Amino acid sequence: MKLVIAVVHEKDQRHVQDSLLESAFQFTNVASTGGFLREGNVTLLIGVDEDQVEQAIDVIRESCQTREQYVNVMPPTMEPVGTVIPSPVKVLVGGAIVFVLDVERFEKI
Amino acid sequence: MKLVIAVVHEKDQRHVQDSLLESAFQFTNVASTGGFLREGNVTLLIGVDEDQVEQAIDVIRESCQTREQYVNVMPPTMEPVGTVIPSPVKVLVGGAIVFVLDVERFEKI
Amino acid sequence: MKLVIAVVHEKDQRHVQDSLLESAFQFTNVASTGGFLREGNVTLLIGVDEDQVEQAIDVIRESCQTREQYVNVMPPTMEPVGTVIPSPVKVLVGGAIVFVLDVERFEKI
Ligand SMILES: Nc1ncnc2c1ncn2[C@@H]1O[C@@H]2COP(=O)(O)O[C@H]3[C@@H](O)[C@H](n4cnc5c(N)ncnc54)O[C@@H]3COP(=O)(O)O[C@H]2[C@H]1O
Ligand SMILES: Nc1ncnc2c1ncn2[C@@H]1O[C@@H]2COP(=O)(O)O[C@H]3[C@@H](O)[C@H](n4cnc5c(N)ncnc54)O[C@@H]3COP(=O)(O)O[C@H]2[C@H]1O
Ligand SMILES: Nc1ncnc2c1ncn2[C@@H]1O[C@@H]2COP(=O)(O)O[C@H]3[C@@H](O)[C@H](n4cnc5c(N)ncnc54)O[C@@H]3COP(=O)(O)O[C@H]2[C@H]1O
Repeated sequence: MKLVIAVVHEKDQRHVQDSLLESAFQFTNVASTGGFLREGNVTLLIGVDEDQVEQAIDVIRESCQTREQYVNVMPPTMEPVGTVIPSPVKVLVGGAIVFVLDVERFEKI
Repeated sequence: MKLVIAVVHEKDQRHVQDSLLESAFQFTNVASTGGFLREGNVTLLIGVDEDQVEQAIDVIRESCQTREQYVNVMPPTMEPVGTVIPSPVKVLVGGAIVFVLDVERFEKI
Repeated sequence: MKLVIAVVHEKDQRHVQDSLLESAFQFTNVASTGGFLREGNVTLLIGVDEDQVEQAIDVIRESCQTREQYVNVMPPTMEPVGTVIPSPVKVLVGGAIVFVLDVERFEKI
């Protein structure tokens, strides 16, 4: 058993969940926010058999697109805003971040 | 140190938490939703010593009951709903899903 | 790759996040609540290279302070409150709880 933890962009959330369901994966959704942009995203906990890890990652890859986003980013130390005019920075968002962890023991009670 | 991650049904949440406290387990609650039914549940993060894993799972098992629930499930591809009349499907809910992960390092700051 | 899971007190949350960003760590925030006090706190998921674990823990340690808090704690079995007058108990809060887990596989999609 492995635990796949995937952080997915809010815009891709619906598509990823539907694709996982169609491939008969079971999972749990946890609302989360990004550390840098502080925008809402979703963290999926997906317990899978070892031989399904590859397929789970493929399903996630096919339903997430990377896109460019312009953001006004204030460095953490710039509060209060006042006179500073933030210059937009282009960041790539979307896609997904995937961690695969080993599960020593799995119980379905 | 092991990290027990338990996904518990909303109806059992209160009972499981009280039982864990009575057995002097420390834990953190994370609100979550099920992938299939999209109903609210709770994901517990319980850091325990290796020799307490068995007891933690027993406490969870004793406070969760499995029950039948009839749900109208629309397959993900059936949107918009319109003319389709979903037929109720009987699923077993309740109980809990438990993952035990190895913790390489634990710090209490 | 390691996954650092840190449960941080609500009062230290802002400081820890800013310090992690200043040290160029990437992370995801998950809202959570304490099992015992049931107060809001935050669970940070921080994926780091193996050689950065020490630094990540140092950043967390420097931004969390432990403080004393008086709480009225009703033992779980004391509901409804009615005639019982809870006597305040002094607990130490703040600081952080840190779990370091091994990541078998990391993908940035
Ligand atoms: N210091 C910095 N300077 C310039 N640009 C920066 C930056 N930190 C992040 N970014 C950019 O901003 C995007 C959103 O990051 P955020 O932390 O809000 O949202 C993140 C975070 O919630 C999560 N994430 C990424 N790496 C992580 C890690 N190592 N551990 C835990 N969560 C991670 O995945 C979301 C998307 O990450 P992704 O890398 O695709 O996309 C990132 C990245 O392109
Ligand atoms: N494709 C499908 N077809 C028919 N019935 C289906 C189904 N997928 C799920 N079910 C049924 O619906 C119940 C609720 O699933 P849900 O995903 O909402 O809520 C799940 C989910 O949040 C979590 N969970 C279960 N297995 C998981 C896994 N492998 N990884 C992560 N979370 C899991 O535990 C909750 C309860 O799961 P449990 O198995 O007791 O109960 C499941 C199962 O009996
Ligand atoms: N049975 C009990 N009797 C008397 N005092 C008790 C107690 N259980 C907890 N406390 C005290 O109350 C503080 C808050 O605990 P809480 O569970 O709300 O909030 C906890 C919980 O969310 C998390 N946490 C602590 N240990 C954990 C563990 N082993 N696994 C998962 N989460 C943990 O970190 C937060 C802060 O924990 P910390 O130990 O610094 O601080 C704890 C501790 O000093």
